[in-house]
Amino acid sequence: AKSWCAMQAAPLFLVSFVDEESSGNRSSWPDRKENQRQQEQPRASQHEIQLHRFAMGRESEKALLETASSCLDNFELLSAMRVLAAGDADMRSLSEDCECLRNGYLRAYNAKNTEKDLHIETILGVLEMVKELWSSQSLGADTRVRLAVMVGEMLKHSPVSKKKVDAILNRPLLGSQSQRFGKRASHKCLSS
Amino acid sequence: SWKSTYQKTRRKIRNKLSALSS
Repeated sequence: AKSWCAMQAAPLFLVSFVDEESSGNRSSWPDRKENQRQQEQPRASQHEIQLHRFAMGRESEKALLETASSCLDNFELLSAMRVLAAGDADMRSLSEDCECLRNGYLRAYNAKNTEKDLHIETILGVLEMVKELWSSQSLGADTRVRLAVMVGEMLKHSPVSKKKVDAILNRPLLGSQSQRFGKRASHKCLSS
Repeated sequence: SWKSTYQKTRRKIRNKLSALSS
């Protein structure tokens, strides 16, 4: 079972049923009332269910961490998150950090042009990390393409359509519909 | 910030890896 779980990156649990009488929680000389109550209860309630999680093998943990490290260097945040979630409590906490990173990235990516400035810290953070990773000699060509696309995504700016530009340029000036538009105003009018 | 979380996560993973290797 352990080797199958290692292959599938699945946690392995053992379920055990502990007899309450043998667990030492009860007095060895139960009074008559307690005895009677025990006899009235169905048999299943006299067992306590315990779950034990098998610790991962050293090699499995190392393999997961190596994969997660590689995913993080390639900015594959979703994969890093999933790989780390298969590990122990410490690794699950790291998986949550990766989820935060991914959500922050997606929020910056999906932000409208007018709201990009709200995510400037994330955008600059991504650009700075890409710059840092870019200088690494070991970076493969496919990773460089991926990082370049990410920079493009962070800096993308939806072009404004010609129709929209025309509408803005030809928009009537404020107050142009008024009969007094373009006429000299009296001193009284100006002061009011 | 996003950058510090990224760096911290990467560092923690590497520290765990080196602890396992030693």
